[in-house]
Amino acid sequence: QENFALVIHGGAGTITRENLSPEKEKAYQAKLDEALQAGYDELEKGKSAMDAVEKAIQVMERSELFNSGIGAVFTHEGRNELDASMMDGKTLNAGAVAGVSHIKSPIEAARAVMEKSEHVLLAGKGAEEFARLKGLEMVDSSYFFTERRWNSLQRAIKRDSIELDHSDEAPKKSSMNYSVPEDYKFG
Amino acid sequence: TVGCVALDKNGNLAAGTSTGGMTNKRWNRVGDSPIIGAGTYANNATCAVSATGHGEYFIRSVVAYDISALMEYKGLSLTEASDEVVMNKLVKMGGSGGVIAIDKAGNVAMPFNTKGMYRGYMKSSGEKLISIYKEE
Repeated sequence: QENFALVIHGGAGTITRENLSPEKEKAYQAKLDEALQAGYDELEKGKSAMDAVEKAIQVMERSELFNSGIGAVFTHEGRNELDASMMDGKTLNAGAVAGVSHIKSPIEAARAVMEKSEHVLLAGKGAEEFARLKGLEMVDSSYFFTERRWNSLQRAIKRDSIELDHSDEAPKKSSMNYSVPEDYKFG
Repeated sequence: TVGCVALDKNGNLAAGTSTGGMTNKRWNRVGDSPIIGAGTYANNATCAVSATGHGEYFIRSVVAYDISALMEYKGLSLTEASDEVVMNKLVKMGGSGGVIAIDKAGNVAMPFNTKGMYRGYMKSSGEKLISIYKEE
C-alpha cells in the first residue's frame, strides 16, 4: 500500500486575523510546514506511523510558538508541567507521561513508556526517573522558559484566572469555574 | 497543545499529543492529552485521533475514543463521526477545541468549534494544506 498521509495540529482557540499579526501568521505557517514535512519524510522513507508522529511533534516541541516543549505555559507556581501520549493503532498499545518538567521531549517519553514498560501512564517524578533510566535526554526546566509565556502567567495571576493555549493572541479574561464564554477558552 | 496522526505505507495508524497544559493551573491538574481515549487514540480498524482544547470536557466526553466508537459501532464515516463529537456533542456540553483525525483509507478530518486551529495535512497523492482560521 503506497497510500500514506499525515495530519498535525498546533492548538485551537480564539485565533483570528485581527489578533494574529502577519509576521506571526507566517511564522506559524512555516513551523507547521516544517513539522508536516518532517513527519511526511519519515513516511516516504517507509518508516512507521509512530516514527512519523514522533518526528512531527518534536518539531513543534522545539518551537516556542506552541504550547508544548519550549514555549510551554506555566503553572501557578511558575513551573512547566508537560504531558504527552502516543498510541499505536496496529497493536493498540499506548504510553503517556503527565506533569513532567525535565524531559526534553515528552512525546519521546510517552513512546518509551509504551515500548519499554508494562504501563500506560507515568506521572511526575516517577515518569522522570523512568526517562532517566531509559537514557532519554533530560534538561533543566529553564530549557522550556519563554518570556511570552511567563508574561501570560503574570497576567493570569493578576486576574486570578486560568489561560489555555494561545491566550496572548486574544488577551481576555477567563474564569476558574470553566463556565465561560467561547472566546475565553484556548486549547 | 500539539498533535499528529499518521497512516503509513503498511496501513498502520498512530496518534500522538504533547502539551504544556494551561497557564496558571494548580494542584497538579492533568488535562486530556495524556489520557488515552480522551485526547489521543489510534486503532487500525477505525482511525487515529489527537485532540486540542479544554481538556476537562474532552476527558468527560472521551472524545478521541468516541469518534472511533462511532465509526466502529455505528458505521459512521470519519468526517461524520468527528463532526458529531466536536461540533455537536462537545458543543452541547460547553466544551471548546478541535481534533485532527485520519482513517485507514487516508481520509482526513480536522473539525474544531473555536475561531481557529493551527492545522495541516500532507498526503502521498500530493495534496497538502496548512490552515489557521475557521474560514479557510
